Amino acid sequence: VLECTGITKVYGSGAVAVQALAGVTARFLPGEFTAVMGPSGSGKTTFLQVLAGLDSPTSGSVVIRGRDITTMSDRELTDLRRDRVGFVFQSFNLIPTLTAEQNILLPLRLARREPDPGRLDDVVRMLGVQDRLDHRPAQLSGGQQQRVAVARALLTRPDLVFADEPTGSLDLSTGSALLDQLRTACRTLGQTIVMVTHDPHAATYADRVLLLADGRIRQELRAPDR
Amino acid sequence: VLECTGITKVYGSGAVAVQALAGVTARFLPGEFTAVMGPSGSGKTTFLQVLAGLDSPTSGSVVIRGRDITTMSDRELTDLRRDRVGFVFQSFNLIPTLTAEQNILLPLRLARREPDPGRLDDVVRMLGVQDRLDHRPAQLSGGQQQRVAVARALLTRPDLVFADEPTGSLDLSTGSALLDQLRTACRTLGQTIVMVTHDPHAATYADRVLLLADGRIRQELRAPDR
Ligand SMILES: Nc1ncnc2c1ncn2[C@@H]1O[C@H](COP(=O)(O)OP(=O)(O)OP(=O)(O)O)[C@@H](O)[C@H]1O
Ligand SMILES: Nc1ncnc2c1ncn2[C@@H]1O[C@H](COP(=O)(O)OP(=O)(O)OP(=O)(O)O)[C@@H](O)[C@H]1O
Ligand SMILES: [Mg+2]
Ligand SMILES: [Mg+2]
Repeated sequence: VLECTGITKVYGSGAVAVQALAGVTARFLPGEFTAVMGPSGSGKTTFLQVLAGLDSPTSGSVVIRGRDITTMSDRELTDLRRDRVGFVFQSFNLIPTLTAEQNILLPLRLARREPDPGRLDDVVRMLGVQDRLDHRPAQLSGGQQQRVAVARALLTRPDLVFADEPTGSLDLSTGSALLDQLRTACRTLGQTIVMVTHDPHAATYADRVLLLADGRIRQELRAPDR
Repeated sequence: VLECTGITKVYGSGAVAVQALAGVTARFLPGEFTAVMGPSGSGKTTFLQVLAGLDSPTSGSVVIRGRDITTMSDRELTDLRRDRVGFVFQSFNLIPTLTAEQNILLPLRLARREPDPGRLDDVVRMLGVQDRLDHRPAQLSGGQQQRVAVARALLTRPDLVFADEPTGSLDLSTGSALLDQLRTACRTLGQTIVMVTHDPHAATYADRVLLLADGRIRQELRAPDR
């Protein structure tokens, strides 16, 4: 459902150029849960942003459901992301002036679709933020903000979910519950999940782990039974 | 060097009041490294902000070097924080328009003190951000931003260091190196460190762990040899 070939990404130019990705090729199947791990600064966030069409690679192609997104117009890309992609950002990117509930519903409103109140209720209860819906981000703890960002990404059940360290601000039991829900969404809804994590425990919920270092995939690890 | 007695903190009022802290009493000694753990939303960030004088408690007192900070004027509190306290925020709070280096030097500049170039160089190399000093926060990875925030807090070797999940965005080896440096600063410089963490591995670097739940300290754990 998603593949990338020969992705490179260079930031800046000349003496201060940073080669964030140096040739990455990968395929992601329906229902597959992939973890991406690697040292700080190895290119994981850049990788996710290029795969999700939030940033363009310097070279290489990204194909989603048969279409090369690197050649799409801005308009087509925006529509595709709105309909097919959920993204949990490493620093959450919540709108400070909106409440938690408004933040969660925002992508749906932008798509001019009606929220399904039953679905909203399920998602917020699943993430344990049901009694913080009228708080703004500044009135939430770090872990509550993170869970609101996850709810926003999962609400519409998008085909592709990109999660950049979704349990980084959560205690072990809240984080494990979230990872369980992600894995279930893969199994039962056929969603494709790509999750960056620094936490080896979180990686155990995935079907495979891609190890990134210096902008390249060094190794792919798979548990024996998957 | 630091103690708090009967700290409560209520946000909001009436039907939407949130009791973030419900009576916390604790003492912190020179050279002591304390970890604070607990579920998401249990009051850890609120606790740190009250201890550091960044927020005022609803009731109770906080005494730093014999002075009750809850009765200080804003001016005295600002001076005390500037001279005695380093704070690493859960969401870093870097200034987006300044470079990494400018962010790290900012507290010193505000105190109208001259940076010691040797000290700056030591701190940035210790945290591995020496070749990102002219990047602005948006041009840094999540873990690099976190390390810049830590450098800013440690530069002046303050007596009291409050760190809100300082390794949340770091891979295991970068995080372990940082924790090692924090522990060394306690042992050799006599700094007092209070670190919120969700990571049990990070807690092993501390002398003791305070477990917070529902705004109270439930338990104190100490390793046998400390
Ligand atoms: N300005 C505010 N107004 C209302 N409630 C608030 C405000 N700030 C925090 N809270 C609430 O106070 C409680 C404690 O928040 P705090 O940020 O201290 O938790 P925490 O233990 O640091 O959590 P985490 O591990 O998720 O960072 C949370 O339930 C939060 O929703
Ligand atoms: N806009 C930019 N301009 C210049 N360099 C950048 C920019 N954005 C990122 N970088 C650099 O690209 C490299 C990869 O960054 P990226 O955010 O992908 O790392 P990461 O693996 O997600 O790290 P972390 O685990 O710390 O979040 C880093 O060395 C970073 O400094
Ligand atoms: Mg990142
Ligand atoms: Mg917190």
